[in-house]
Amino acid sequence: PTRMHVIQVDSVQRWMEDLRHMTEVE
Amino acid sequence: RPAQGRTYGNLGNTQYLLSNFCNAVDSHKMRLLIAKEFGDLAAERRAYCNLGNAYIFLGEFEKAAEHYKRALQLARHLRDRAVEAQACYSLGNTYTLLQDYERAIDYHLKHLIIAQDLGDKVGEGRACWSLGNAHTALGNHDQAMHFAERHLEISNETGDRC
Repeated sequence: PTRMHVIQVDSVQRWMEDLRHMTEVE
Repeated sequence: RPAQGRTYGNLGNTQYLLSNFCNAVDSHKMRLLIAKEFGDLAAERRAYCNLGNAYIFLGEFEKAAEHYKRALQLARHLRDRAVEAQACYSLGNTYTLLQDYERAIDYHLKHLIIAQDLGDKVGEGRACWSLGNAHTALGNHDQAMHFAERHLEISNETGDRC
């Protein structure tokens, strides 16, 4: 991956970390 | 039947938290089916969102985007601005994963506007961070700088050292 790709991913990675614990509860 | 719907939803969520994403998809599809039988739009919206999340971890980003779009339509129909913002944020990140930065910017801007309307500083900071990265990827360095500076301001305001 290019440096730009690495930079681009950091905000997405943070989102995915949060997403892993996030569920829409019944 | 309504209890079956709720149970499929709970089961899907548990499978998701255990990282069993294929099983989570199966359960949430059942939850969606039952929500549709009863015209339960809030449950339908939750199922689309949960399905989108599971497809992200299965690496099926196109499918995730389609499900988040249905969740967004329903959030608008139900007039739930916070949930609408969340769907836009998810779509912005999904299109970034798909390297479609123009679409990512569209959705992150929609998220930004709602976060500002709702006074959600954390959301606003996340939107600016995401917008800075998407503009960097497109080589729009002036725009990237603008959003990076705004992200820094908001992080200072909220005391977010990270």
